[in-house]
Amino acid sequence: MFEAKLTESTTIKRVLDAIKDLIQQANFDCSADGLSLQAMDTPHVCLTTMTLRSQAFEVYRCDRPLSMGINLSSISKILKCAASKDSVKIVADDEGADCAEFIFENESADRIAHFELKLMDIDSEHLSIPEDSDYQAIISMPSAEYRRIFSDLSIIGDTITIEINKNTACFSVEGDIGNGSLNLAQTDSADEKNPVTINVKEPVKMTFPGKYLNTFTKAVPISEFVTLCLTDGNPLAIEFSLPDEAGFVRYFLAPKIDQ
Amino acid sequence: RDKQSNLKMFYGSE
Repeated sequence: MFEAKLTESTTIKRVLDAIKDLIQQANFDCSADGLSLQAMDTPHVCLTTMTLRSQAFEVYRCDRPLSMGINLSSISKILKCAASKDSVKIVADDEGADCAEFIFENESADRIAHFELKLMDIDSEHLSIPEDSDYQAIISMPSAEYRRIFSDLSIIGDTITIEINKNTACFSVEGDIGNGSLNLAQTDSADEKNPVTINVKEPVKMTFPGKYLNTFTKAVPISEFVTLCLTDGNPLAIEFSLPDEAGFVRYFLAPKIDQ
Repeated sequence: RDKQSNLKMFYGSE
């Protein structure tokens, strides 16, 4: 038996919004620790991982691990039927269930909606990502700042370079109409409202596709802050953490390389 | 000038 109840549908709605433009379908792996998924986009440029830890749920029961193959567009359609303050309960049989049940209940518990989502058999490839990579540079910034930087720059062109030196990050773009750049310095005071922190072991300069960096802005509502981790020649890791260590959405983006 | 790499160049299958 798998049973998981979220107090408010907002949590899962936001998480799905953050991933549904990158992947069409994925296996939601349920274990005693929580709900997680890993999936790549078709051209293998971006890997998305998501975890909702068991403590994110008001009720969480997973007697034995199961994998639910879900079409992201279908689950999003069903979750549109939940008001943001409605609770969401997901129930599935752990013995080869062919559908998962979604129950939405309003705050006063006098309106209860039931939906069944058909599950799919998805043959997915799991990639092994190093857990604690020793990154050369890590930058943390308000997620609203992330949105502004990459929605602005990706309008100019799709080749975005991130260069991080001591205390400064430079984001630049080259496009058909021209180019642009933006420098962001580490904020001085620790009690600054919207801090930018930059940790550099070694300066790093890498180029990434702007289309993806802009798509990741869909995760901004999840978290007040975002962390970008870079190592020369390796995929960029971007993390949006849910409050109270309830989980996260992470993206791994393959760099553009010199030919 | 730049070529888009893909993740399979960096991460192996589990």
